[in-house]
Order: sequence, then structure tokens, then C-alpha cells
Amino acid sequence: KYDPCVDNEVETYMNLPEVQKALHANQTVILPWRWTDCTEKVQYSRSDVLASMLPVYEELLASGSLRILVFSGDVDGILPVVGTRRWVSGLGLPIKSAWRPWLSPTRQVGGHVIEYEGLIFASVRNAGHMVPYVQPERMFHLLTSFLNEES
Amino acid sequence: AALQDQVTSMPGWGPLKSFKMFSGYITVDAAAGRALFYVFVESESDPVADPLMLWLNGGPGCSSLGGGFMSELGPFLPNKDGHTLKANPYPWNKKASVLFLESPAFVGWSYSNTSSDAIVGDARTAKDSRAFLLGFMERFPQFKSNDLYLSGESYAGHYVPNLAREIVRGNRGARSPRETLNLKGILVGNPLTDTAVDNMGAVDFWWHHAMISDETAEGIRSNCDFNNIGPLLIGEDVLPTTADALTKPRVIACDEFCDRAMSELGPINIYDIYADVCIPKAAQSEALALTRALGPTPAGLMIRAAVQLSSREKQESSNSADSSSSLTDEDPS
Repeated sequence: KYDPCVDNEVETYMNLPEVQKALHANQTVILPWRWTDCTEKVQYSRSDVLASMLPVYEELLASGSLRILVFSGDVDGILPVVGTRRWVSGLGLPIKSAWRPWLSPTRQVGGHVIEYEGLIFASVRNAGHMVPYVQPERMFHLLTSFLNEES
Repeated sequence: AALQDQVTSMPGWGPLKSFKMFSGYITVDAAAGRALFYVFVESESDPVADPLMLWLNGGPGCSSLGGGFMSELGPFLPNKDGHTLKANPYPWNKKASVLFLESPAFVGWSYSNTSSDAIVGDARTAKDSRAFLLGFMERFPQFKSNDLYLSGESYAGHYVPNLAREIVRGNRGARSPRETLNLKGILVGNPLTDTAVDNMGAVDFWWHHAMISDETAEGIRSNCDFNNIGPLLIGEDVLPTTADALTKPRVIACDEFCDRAMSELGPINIYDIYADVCIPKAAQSEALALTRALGPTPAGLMIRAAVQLSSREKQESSNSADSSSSLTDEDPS
């Protein structure tokens, strides 16, 4: 069941001294700090954030050596399926297998998929940004199919 | 060295029986004193043959332990008490050995002894991550020949392809097998890839889901250039056109329409539009009491009321001498 407060529970757990000891983390007296899920300590290059990754994909695809799966939870409102589908399509790759539904082990539509030469794009139905958390069964099925090189 | 990193039991869970787990630091730059923290869970099916999967959460600046390991695809999920764990019914280590990396330095427990390392971008993040993987293979040489996959979500839409390219190029220029990695593929979920396409995709998604008005959607489409957004942060590298662009009328109009969109969206869970947002228990019960006293209230106002209450309580809490108040653990921001 979706727990909207899960991040708080994780943060509480990760800051327990016994957890940090068990994980061999943060054990020096020089650098003890509170663990946070996301930090503001990192000052990340804004120009890198704004840079397009499409040329990187073009280079990876040209190498011809990698298998690529792009998946997208279709109720994410921050990086939604609409934009992802557009840039994937914009790569201009030949289509191997047209847009179609894929089924989960429970025979429900788990999402939709299109296979290009060198890249597979799959949506995950009713999953938000954190797909493996929100739709774990569907995501696990997608992962397994991809790793097993099943259609 | 690997055995020193082995985790034999987890607090709130007990001894680990069905798979092996390791965690610790791998130095990626000895001169700077930069080390990245990892948690590694072996496949519980066949660690010898199953692939090795690196997982990265995004941000930039978010931990792969909080996201990946503890609440998405790791073997455990936290219980509501924050002190005990339950089993994840679909952990990825049923199918692969999974490596969760806190990257770049200063994320989670990763650190650097050089404070200026906090200023970072995609190139060094990719370089450090490759150095980490090479260091990992020295510590765990039995995984060197396993198929390697890179995976992640959100800003890992940058991390993953950039790291893949770093590895492909590194393999090409390797002087010895020690400098190569057996990269087989990548997986990215809801990835930030191209700001112009992704951000306009978000606007279209909001409009299609009746979350913003026709006028606001059209205003953004007509006025915004999402290739070039936002004010720069102090100390950051300067995009040549941004300072000028921010003063142009279209950019000001874009900003106003984006503000309007944020207002129309309301206090929604933007990461999952049909899911609830986290509202602290204290605020929930006060808001419920208010509803009972005043009768039915529109849902949006209800949430606003709860959020306002929680903000007020947070303020009161921070003013209080008792900093251990439970509200500090339930900050909705």
C-alpha cells in the first residue's frame, strides 16, 4: 500500500546509531552528520542539469553494444510519460515492434511498450515517479523480462 | 576487504539469511580524500550467474539508499515506526545482485575531505562512478565477469547514460583488463533527459489531466523556452544568454504563467498525481476536528488547512526548547 510518508520513516531509520554502525557508515568522529534523503550540500552545475542527454544516447546507440530500457510511470507529474515518449521517438530509431499493451503476471495491462532498434520504451500503468515503489509487481515483471531478453 | 564490509544483521530485522549483504566506502580520489558509500545485496537466486545492477537515485543530490535500497527495490521496506523493517515482496535482488551507490560525494554518507568537491557536475560524477565500479571490482573480483547493468530514475537520466559513455570510452582506452567493465545495458525510469522536451511534456500532462487551465497551458506554450530556465545560483557557471533572457518580456510572461500553473496544481503529490501527500498526524487530527466542528469542507481547502496547521506547528516546534518533538520527524516540506 502506498505510504506517502515513507521518506520520513526511512530518514528516521537511517539516523539510528545502530543502523549506521551495522552499515559501517559515518563512523568517524571527524565527519558525523545527519543522514538526509536529499542534500543541499551538493552544488550541482545548472548548465549540466539543462544539458540534453540526446547526444549521449546517440553515441551509446552508435556503439551498438548496449541494451537500453527506458521506462516511465504514467501518473508521474514531474517527468511524465508524454515528454519521455517524445524524446525517445525523436531519436528516430527504426521500430522493431509497434506500440502495444504489455500484461503483468496477473493478466492486467501493466503498461504499454514499443521496441526500437537498440532501445525499448515501456510505460508502467498507474505508477508515479518512483516506479519500483508504487507498482512493484509490474516493475519487477518488466525488469525480469528485460534481463531475460524476452519480448 | 570485502569481508570487512559484510553486514550480517540489520537492526529491526535480525540476521540476514537468504542473501549476503555488504556496505562501506570505496575511495575514488585518494588525493582529495573522496570516497563513495555503497550498499551491495547479492542475488538470492544465483549470485554467480545473475547480472550485477548498479542503481542510482537522482536529485541531483539524493541518496540511492533512501530511495532505491530502503523504499523502492531493496530487500527491505521501513515500518511506520521508523525502527523496524519488513520484507519487500518484489526486491530486485531476486533477479540480480544490486549495488546502491550514494553519488556524488556529500550525498548521504559519501564524503570528501576537500570541501570544494561539493561543487560538481555530470563529468566528475560519471568519472567518480566509474572509478567506484573499478574499485568495487577489485574488492569483489568474483563479479568482474558478470553482466553489468546501470539503472536509476529521475536525475539518473543524466547519471546513467553519462556513466555508460564513460565506461564505453574507458573500455576502449583501457591499458589492462583491470580498467574494463563488462557493461551490458542500461535502464532509466522517468528520466530527466532533455529539459525542453521533458518540461513541455509536463505542461501537456498537467493540461491533459485537467490540473491546469486552458489559458495557463497556452500561456506557457506560447511564452516559455525550457532550454533556458530559471535564475542561476550564486557561484554557478553562467549560461551566456540567461541574464539577458530573464529580463525579456516573454520570459517574464513565462514566469507568470508557470506561477499560475503551480497555483492551479495545488498542494498535489507531483510525483504521483493520484496519491496522497504526506500530512503529519498532528495536523491531520486538528484538521479533522475542524471538519467536524465546521461541517464538510472542499478537499483542496482541507489539505491547505492541514498544511497551514503543520507549518504553524513546525514554527511553534522550532521555537520550543524541546527539539525532540515528533513534528520534527514529520516535516511535510
